[in-house]
Amino acid sequence: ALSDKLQRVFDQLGRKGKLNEQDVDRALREVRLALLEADVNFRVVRSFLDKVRGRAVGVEVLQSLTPTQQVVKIVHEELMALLGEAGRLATAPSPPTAIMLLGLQGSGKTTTAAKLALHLRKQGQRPLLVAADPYRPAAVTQLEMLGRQLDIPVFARPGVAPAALCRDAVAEARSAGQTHVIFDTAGRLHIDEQLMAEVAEIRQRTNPSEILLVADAMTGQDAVKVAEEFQQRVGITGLVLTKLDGDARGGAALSMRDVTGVPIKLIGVGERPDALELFHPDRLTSRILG
Amino acid sequence: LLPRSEITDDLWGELEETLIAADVGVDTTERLLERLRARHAAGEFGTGKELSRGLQEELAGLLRPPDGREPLLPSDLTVVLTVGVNGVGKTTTVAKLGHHWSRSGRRVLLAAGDTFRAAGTEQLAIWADRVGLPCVAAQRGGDPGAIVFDAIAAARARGFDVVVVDTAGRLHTKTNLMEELRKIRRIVDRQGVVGRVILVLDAATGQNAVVQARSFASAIGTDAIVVTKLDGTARGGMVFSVVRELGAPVCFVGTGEKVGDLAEFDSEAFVAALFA
Ligand SMILES: Nc1nc2c(ncn2[C@@H]2O[C@H](COP(=O)(O)OP(=O)(O)OP(=O)(O)O)[C@@H](O)[C@H]2O)c(=O)[nH]1
Ligand SMILES: Nc1nc2c(ncn2[C@@H]2O[C@H](COP(=O)(O)OP(=O)(O)OP(=O)(O)O)[C@@H](O)[C@H]2O)c(=O)[nH]1
Ligand SMILES: [Mg+2]
Ligand SMILES: [Mg+2]
Repeated sequence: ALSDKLQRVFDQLGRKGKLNEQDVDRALREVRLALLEADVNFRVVRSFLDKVRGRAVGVEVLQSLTPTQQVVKIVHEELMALLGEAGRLATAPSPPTAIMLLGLQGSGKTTTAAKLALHLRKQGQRPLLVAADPYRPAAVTQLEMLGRQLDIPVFARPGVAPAALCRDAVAEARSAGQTHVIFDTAGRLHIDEQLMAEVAEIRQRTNPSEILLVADAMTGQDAVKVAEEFQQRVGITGLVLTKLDGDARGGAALSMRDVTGVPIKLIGVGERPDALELFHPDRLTSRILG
Repeated sequence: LLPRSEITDDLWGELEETLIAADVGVDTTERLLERLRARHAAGEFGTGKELSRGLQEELAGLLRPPDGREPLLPSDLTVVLTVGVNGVGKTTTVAKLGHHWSRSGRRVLLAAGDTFRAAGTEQLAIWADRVGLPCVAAQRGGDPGAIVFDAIAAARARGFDVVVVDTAGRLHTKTNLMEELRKIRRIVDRQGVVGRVILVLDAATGQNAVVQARSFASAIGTDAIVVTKLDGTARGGMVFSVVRELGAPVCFVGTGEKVGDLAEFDSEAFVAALFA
């Protein structure tokens, strides 16, 4: 663990209570390694370490008899501060509240849409799922099967383009008295002009209260480019991190949160519809630090 | 990366950044740069351009498959198990591989071994229909081992010589799901056919790709790797550590969502793309 590695660095220095800045830099190199191995983006690591260094070269570390504890405490606090509080889901001024899920191919959007619908229904809401992926073979079938399994209605219109379909779904939900409309969109690359324009158009036509970027917890350095591009092109209001039931350290979460400033709202912890949790910054911090 | 004339500290830093940014990982990056520094100290590399070329040669070397490997598809009946974690592109890759091999003259049968996920079978059935390949399938919730067994029987009876099996996505941390995969592998082995395992990795995956590869390889072995979604901005640098550890080469890469978006792996082009 990081604290063991740091302990070794400070033990080798052997002079507690009289550390200098170079000693702190040696310790910070271990932190850098831990964060890079956890897939935090290298630029995010650099700016994060600058912040940590600013505190770590203060007397609290240099004159401490337990410098390891002090550095670990600072790193932990700064990571928690960066990750921020769990974001809550916004609600529209008048129903239905539209929530758009978007992200790269295979990140877990369709599964998350079903999970989110179940979560809302358990809270007494009346969600409508919208099958807005006309491209992937059996994508609509996948969402319809999930909807049947959970007894949640699914709005699907073969041959209707996603933006028009989502707008029609909102109108349908309004007249049927549904409280939430969840758009499951097709996976897309952030560099695909046409598909990025598509989600920008869905947003324009339906004015969602939430635009959630669904990202795979095992994503590496590329997470920054993806998050920045979706942020710039469409605007996102929240992050969803999926497949956290695996053993990926999840550093991508830190990177995406750092570059977009957008809160992490939900985490996926399994394939079943009930495997959705609220995000806990302390748990993710410990996981990233390994 | 501009071809500098002088080898400066800045250049070493830039090379390190390029590798880290491409998900090559700290450990592999440090080893590569140490080797380069040793070569440089021994008098190699007069210019930055030569240094950069030296690095690219080392990288390409890491991807070279060991000699004397058996072909991925021998001429006998071969069953290819396509495995990997959730969402990496297995089902799409099964369709692409089936189509590719069929066009090169093999008699291909697909097997829809994902009986767990909603529409797991339907998704492959649609692909099979689009590319004109037969596909063995069963009801959702069925035993994937039974599908593989039936597909092998059908292949023997009807003269197919390649069976490409799609399996359900599974995180390598799930012991019961890895055991299910071992059971599927045993069924293939007991049939006395050639069994091959293709591990599918998403190019955007970070260091967890190495853990995934290790787990799948130790459970059922891995004969080749397919890296998908290289049409994105991720460079797939974790593949160097994976190939080095598993001794299995990358055979194909996925470059898009259409059935033709599959390319034979070109290690030099792959390495060049890291520096593009
Ligand atoms: N273990 C685990 N698997 C998940 C989680 N979320 C999604 N999955 C799985 O990840 C795979 C991909 O999920 P999908 O919901 O189809 O992903 P998607 O983003 O809709 O994919 P595209 O529509 O093709 O872009 C499926 O096998 C899901 O069961 C999670 O939190 N944990
Ligand atoms: N851009 C791009 N997308 C790809 C590529 N390969 C697959 N995809 C997409 O990735 C998503 C997931 O692909 P699947 O084939 O369903 O992945 P899978 O591994 O079978 O998923 P599970 O069975 O749920 O674990 C789909 O939207 C595919 O179209 C690729 O090479 N490039
Ligand atoms: Mg989907
Ligand atoms: Mg699949």
